[in-house]
Formats: sequence, structure tokens, C-alpha cells
Amino acid sequence: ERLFTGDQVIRVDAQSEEQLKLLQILESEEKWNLDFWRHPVSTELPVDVRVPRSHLGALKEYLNAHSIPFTVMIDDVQELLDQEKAEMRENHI
Amino acid sequence: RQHNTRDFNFGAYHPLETIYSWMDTLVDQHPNLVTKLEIGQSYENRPMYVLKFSTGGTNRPAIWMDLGIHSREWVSQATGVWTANKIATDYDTDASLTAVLKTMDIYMLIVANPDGYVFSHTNDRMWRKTRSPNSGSVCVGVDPNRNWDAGFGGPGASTNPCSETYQGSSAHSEIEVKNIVNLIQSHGNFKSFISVHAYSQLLMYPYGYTCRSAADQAELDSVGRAAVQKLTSLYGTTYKVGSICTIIYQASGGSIDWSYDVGIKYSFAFELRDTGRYGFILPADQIIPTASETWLALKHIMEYVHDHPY
Repeated sequence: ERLFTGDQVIRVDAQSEEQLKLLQILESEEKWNLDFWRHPVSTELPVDVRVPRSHLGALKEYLNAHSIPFTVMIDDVQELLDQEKAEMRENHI
Repeated sequence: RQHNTRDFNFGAYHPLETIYSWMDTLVDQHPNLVTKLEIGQSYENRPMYVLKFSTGGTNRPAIWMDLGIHSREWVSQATGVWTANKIATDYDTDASLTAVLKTMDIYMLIVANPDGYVFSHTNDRMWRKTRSPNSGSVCVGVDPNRNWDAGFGGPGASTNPCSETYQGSSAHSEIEVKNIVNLIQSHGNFKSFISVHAYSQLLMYPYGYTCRSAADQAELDSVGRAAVQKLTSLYGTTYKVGSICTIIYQASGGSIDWSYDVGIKYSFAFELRDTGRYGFILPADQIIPTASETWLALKHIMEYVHDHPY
């Protein structure tokens, strides 16, 4: 089973078309194995991206370097998945 | 098998076999309203079951609803289970639903991507696509919402089998898509096609493969806004309404573009809630609130379709 330990989901709020373009470049380059949960489509909609732990630092550096604001939406994906699985097990019992 | 649907926990996520077993219970409980049809099998030979809600007649005008075509969007399949139960238990007491079912049928495919759904339970919770192998690539699966014969291969879909939006080798190459196409085309009398996804809180109508307006854009927009108003009235969940292309992005090969182009005017796609905290990992305690608010919008659309025959 694939684990997502330490992966985070980052919510990015692009402030301009130019910042949107920078995010679209990331998406098209398939750089850092990013999993876009919500794609960079407009400055009116947030961009959510699951970032593998191994590339968290690099991505945050990239966003900071371009002054693109972001917050951490999910701190540890696996933790949330473990909770979900525990709930399902409990319900099943 | 559970002998009544009362002790089924609609506020929890369930594996495929539990959902399928529950379907049989629902049919047992409502033999004069609900039947279970197998519309074909998935790539890994799992049955694709459609629940048909009908009070009689033959080939009546019908409403189609599919959920879970992207397997990791678990709140959509869970919303389907709750909604199927709601239709079955509210029939005869809810006047407007009863009126709809007096002259129309409802077909509901709760797990549109069974292979992907099982895989998201057993191997990779983030799996989105189908599970068919792609010749010449180590990457598996096609995005079943880029595989429809509607602007197939256009912008917003990928030719890279490793991409999450891989379109597939040709339109309707995915058996899961083909099974739905066959049913819709052989029936020939669907009047509405509703595809339920998660997440983003959006209610969308065609087109995605082009930013040109659909011929019925004004009507679809007003139905969508009225439906969302009903949804928001329950818990204040805000939705955006618009065409796929204008509200998110150009996406070719989508299901509701195909249904609209084959003449099913009232074609809509829902992106259910997340309220900004959990994305695809929405906690199970939000299933029932999500399904309850969505039901108000679905019912509005069904009533409108019923009142506007074409």
C-alpha cells in the first residue's frame, strides 16, 4: 500500500496572472512529483497541491522566491489517511 | 446481508463489496421502485451496477446520475449511497419527488469507476483514474473524464499515460465509459445527465472542450444558480456556477459535454464540498451534511427537468 507519510497539501493563492503562470509551469513540468488537487486556473480559485515530503523544502523555497502566498492545508497526509482508515475499521466492526 | 437499510451507516466510507451488498438490501426493501441493472463490467471484470428508480411504464424520459468516476473522490460515492436511499425512502411522501417519478425514471451509477475505487482502498488512496494498462508505458489508467467523444484529444487532456489527465488511446477506449455510452444510446430517452465529482464546490454545465457558449447556456445557468441557491440554504456552503471552460479550465473529452452533444440538454457536473480543509480526505462526519445539501440542488434540477419536457 502506498504511504504518504510527511506529504503535505499546500494551498496556494496566486495573486496575479504572472504567479498563475509560474504555477502552471510547475504543473506542466511534472516537477517534484506534485499532485495538483485543484489546478492553477484562475486567481479567484485556490490551488491545492499535494507535495511529497522529499520536495517540500524545494517547493516552499520556489513559492517564497516568487512571493507567492501559501498555507499548509494538510500537515501530514498519512496521518489523515490513518484516521480515515481507523474510522472505517471501527465502523466495520 | 444486512436485512434492513436502517442500520447501514450512511455517515461512513465503505468498501465496494459493502456498497454492492447494500444495493441488494435497498432493492429488497423497495421492490416496487428500485431495480439493480448490470450495465457491463469494468476492465478488471467488476460489475457496474446502476440503480433504476421507476414506477412503471416503458422507456420513460429519464434522468442519469453517475458518481465516483474519479475514484479518490470518496465523498461522491458516499453521497450516491445516501441519495439513493433518500429517493427510495422519500418516494410517496415527498410530493415533488413523487411527481417526478410518476412520469420519469432515475438511473444512478454510484460507483462509476469500481477498479479505481477498490485500488484507492487497498493500494493508493490518491488513485484517480481507471486501472487499465497502457501499452508501451509502465503507467496504468486513463482519466475517465477525458475519454468521452466530445472534443476528444483537445486542450486540457494529456497524451502522456503517466499523467492524471491521460485521455486514453481513443474516445470511449475505457470500458467503464463505453458501458455508460451504450446504456444511454440504447435507451435513447434521457433528458438530464448529472455527473458528481469532488471537490471545489462548483456546479458546471457544458462546455469544457471549448469556451464557446452552449446553445442553452442562459437556461442552464439560471437552473444551476437556482439549484445552488437551494444547496446553500442548508448550511451556507458556497458554490460557483458556470461552464466548465469559464469556471475552471478547458478540459476535453468530458462526460457532460458528450451528453449535451448527443442531445441531453440538462447536463450538469457537481464538484462537491470540502469547505477548504481536507480536499479529497473529507472526514466521514461530513458525508451526510454534504449529501443533504447536494440533494436540495439535485431535487431542484429533477423538478425543473420534469416541468420542462422537450
